[in-house]
Amino acid sequence: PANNLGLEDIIRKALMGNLEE
Amino acid sequence: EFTTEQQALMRVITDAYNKHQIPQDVTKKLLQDQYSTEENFLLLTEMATSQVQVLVEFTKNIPGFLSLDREDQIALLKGSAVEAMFLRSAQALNKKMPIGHTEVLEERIHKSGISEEFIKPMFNFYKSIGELHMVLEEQALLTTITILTPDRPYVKDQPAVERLQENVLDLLRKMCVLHHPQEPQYFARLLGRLTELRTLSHYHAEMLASWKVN
Repeated sequence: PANNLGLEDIIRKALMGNLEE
Repeated sequence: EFTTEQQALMRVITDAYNKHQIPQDVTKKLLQDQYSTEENFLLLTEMATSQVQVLVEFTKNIPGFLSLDREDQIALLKGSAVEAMFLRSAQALNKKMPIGHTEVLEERIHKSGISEEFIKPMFNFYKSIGELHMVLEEQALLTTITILTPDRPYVKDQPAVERLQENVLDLLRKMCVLHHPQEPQYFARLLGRLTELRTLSHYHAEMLASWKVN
């Protein structure tokens, strides 16, 4: 996550995973 | 004295913190053969990505977090990721490691292409965390307090976050009295580290920029 966009992508993806579960 | 709710809160947070750690296959790579600066960059980037994923998994377990507004959840995680990462690294580097491992890790960071001017305050911070000799519960609660910081950019419902953070602050304060009865200033010292963390995080963007250039 070398920039904020990358960081936000990783966070969103990790959070959404929870929704799908 | 801890209320029943506080005992439950502590158990949930500590269990989640203990459960969600960086996978061993990722950390093992750090101790393998020598890498070039480019490979070091990629490896540390992979570590950082893993740290963020672990942070999110841990955060999902904090009671009340998933009830917050979805965009506020993102804002809190985005605002605290770097600080939580520094905290987790500090705890990892202060653990007792087999002989030689600390040196390998430190050498890797020194050879990563990050400017020395940024590395020094980072290691100073790691050392100051080590001197606190925190128990696992305190580490977990301090990380939770960092995540639940209401004044991060773009957080809309600050009072809701503040309420969650206050519960954890109260719990940590009681924990400090219990575990460090001889040190009445211990709780204040822990909170002082959070201020130090903010400063480190502030320089993080500059650090990344210098890293890329190098």
